[in-house]
Amino acid sequence: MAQIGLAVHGGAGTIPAQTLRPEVADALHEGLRAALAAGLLVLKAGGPALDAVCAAVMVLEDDSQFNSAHGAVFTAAGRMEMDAALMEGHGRRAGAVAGICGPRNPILAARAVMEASGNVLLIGQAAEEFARAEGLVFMDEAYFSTPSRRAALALELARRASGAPDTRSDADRHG
Amino acid sequence: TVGAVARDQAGHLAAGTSTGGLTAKRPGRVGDTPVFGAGTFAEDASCAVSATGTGEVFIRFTAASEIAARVKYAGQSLEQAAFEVIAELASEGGDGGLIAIGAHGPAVMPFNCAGMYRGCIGADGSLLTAIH
Repeated sequence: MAQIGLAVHGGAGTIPAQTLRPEVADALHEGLRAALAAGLLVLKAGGPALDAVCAAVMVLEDDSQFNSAHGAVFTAAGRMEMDAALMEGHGRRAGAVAGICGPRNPILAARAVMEASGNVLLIGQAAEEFARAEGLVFMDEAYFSTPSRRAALALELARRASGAPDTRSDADRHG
Repeated sequence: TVGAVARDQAGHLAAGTSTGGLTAKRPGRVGDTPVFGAGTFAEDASCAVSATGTGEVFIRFTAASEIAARVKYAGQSLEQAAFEVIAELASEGGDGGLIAIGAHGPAVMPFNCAGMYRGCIGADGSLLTAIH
């Protein structure tokens, strides 16, 4: 029997140590621990790595602190476009979705693509329709947005309009 | 962007990544998350990887499969391959980090920016999390 293993991430960037308030840091640690606990439960019960990964990612998708699903950032057009991917090392099965907004857990849409579409990657509205046909839970757009992400968009668009230099790191923009 | 990598009792690996993209991105822009071999990858013979950062660079340099190739063909440890690839990406403008796990041993979580929200389970089952 192999030794089980699990890791999670919630994004990277210039996370300012000096201004990260203790209560904010504590909440982030708590969110990461909740994801680990969900994945570990599956692995300890002898479940497959695929299920453990889905369980952990779903916890992070449901947590508005992290940039995915509930808490996703906005595009320049003020909409949200989410991407998700899942791959299994045993046989290299893979499924992904891109440019979607609707499924509460995009990682489950990626899994549906892997298990039920015969494809590897589906995009946009057709991917949303496929996920709906597979019975996934959908949410209104309002569920995914948060005031802090909307404020970040307004700030970035104002910066672009003013021509001020972009001082954020790439990881910040992407993380 | 969020992600997870796992190894189960049968020794099988898996990787998953999910993202909202980047703030004020061009509509239609897709980063490395759904590009297999860039932001997400899993192969029992080498490793499982989930990345977060400058998607365009992680795609162009096929970050995840680069790590897998070094493990499989160059005989590098997962730690050496992952840390070297992340360091090389930094010099190409690829800020960010990744988590990876192999057929044996602990997960690795390298990053080349100030911090990465990350966590893993220790050998004793403890939940370890970090930011910087």
